Amino acid sequence: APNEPRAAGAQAWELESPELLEPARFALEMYNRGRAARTRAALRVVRGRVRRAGRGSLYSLKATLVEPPCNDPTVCQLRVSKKTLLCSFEVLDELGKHMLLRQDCGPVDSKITGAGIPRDAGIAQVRLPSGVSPDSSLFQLSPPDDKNETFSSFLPLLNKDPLPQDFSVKMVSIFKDFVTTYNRTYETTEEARWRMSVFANNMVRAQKIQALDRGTARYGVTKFSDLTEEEFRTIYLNPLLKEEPGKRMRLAQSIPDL
Amino acid sequence: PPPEWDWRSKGAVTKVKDQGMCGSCWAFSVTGNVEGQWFLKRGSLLSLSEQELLDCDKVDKACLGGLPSNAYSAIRTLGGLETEDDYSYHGHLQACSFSADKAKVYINDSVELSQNELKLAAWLAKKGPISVAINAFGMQFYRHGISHPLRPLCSPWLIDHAVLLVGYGNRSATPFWAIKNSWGTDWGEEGYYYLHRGSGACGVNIMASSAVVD
Repeated sequence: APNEPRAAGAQAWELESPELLEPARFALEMYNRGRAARTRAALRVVRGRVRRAGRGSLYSLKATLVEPPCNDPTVCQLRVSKKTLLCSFEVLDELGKHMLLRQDCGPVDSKITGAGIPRDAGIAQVRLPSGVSPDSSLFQLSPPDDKNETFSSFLPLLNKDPLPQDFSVKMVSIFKDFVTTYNRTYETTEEARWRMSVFANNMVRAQKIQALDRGTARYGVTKFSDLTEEEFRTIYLNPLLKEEPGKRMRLAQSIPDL
Repeated sequence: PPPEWDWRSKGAVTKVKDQGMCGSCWAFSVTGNVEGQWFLKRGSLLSLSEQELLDCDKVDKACLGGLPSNAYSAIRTLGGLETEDDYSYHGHLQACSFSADKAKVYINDSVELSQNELKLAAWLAKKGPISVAINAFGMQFYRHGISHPLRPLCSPWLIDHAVLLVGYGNRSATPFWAIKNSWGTDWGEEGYYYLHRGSGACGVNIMASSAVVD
């Protein structure tokens, strides 16, 4: 495998646009993958920086994309139909091979709600069963029938639209369990509803992570399950580790054969 | 290196702590390492103050993040670390109230360790727990077991969390690192995270470092 990035020695350089075009074009190609020609988004503006180490370069791009006018009603309602999108991409170029490590797009004029997350940021809205609203009575603890930590049993239901009744009922039940286990309180019904939709979306994400893991790990509900990825990253993680080189330290001697 | 090792069973690791809603993992990774180094050199296990680093390490950014290499340097400049009891954790930035005469622990230097995981295991077994930084992909939903994400999903280029290697071994033929996290005992395996060993998973080998106590 090519040299690993030595985060400690890597600098991030602001780039003039010509050098950005190739990684930006790759990111746009990934973004448009699977779309018919006339429905593809176009790149309007891109800026960014690169961190080089070993034989690799990591491009952190901020790009403005323009979605074409949507004239297929069956598609519009599904996809984020906002015209202009602000995207951040992380594109790794190792030995001339590009890899899209991260893509995060949101409408430029998103309406911010609740915990500062765009209302239409593509979160799966969980429809509650009719007559059930997430008020306090909702959260009387009735442990869900399946304690299965990765809820793989309900995922196939997700593919149907509209979501079937038992998906929502199951989701409400699991969410109640979460709220009680981790002693969550939400200020308003709207916040509770929003958190439940984030929770539902996160369960799908956890299931995907589970499917792609090659170890023996199990993923599912944790005390962070009602946080969006953005909130979790902002509150609990430490992006400085990849951005700043930090003080150089001398290399320790290896341990002689024991 | 020995086939397996665990500093928890040798008294070199304090209890799992909780950084709360603050990006101070870098401070917990460093205090965990210094606690181990002090234990190996002086024989006493002291729980050390992260709040001192949040408040008094002016190079790093408290809850907005920091780097272990800067933190080691700050500990040397300050003159040492106070204990958790004397300078307790509040999870947000405060005015620095460090007093040198209350410092119970000092360090003489800090070193960067090899990126070779076999050498890291040998170093850990001989010299103590290691401060590392990883890509935290999937950790939001991690419950237990040995995590081994696909490399593009957990790229060593996107490191965003600092933790502490306290041991290593194999579980039914799967090699792992035992990692002390700082998200409380109600996350993961009683606060611990198990990550595949030997494949550079999530960049675990990229930023390994340690304090030096002479």
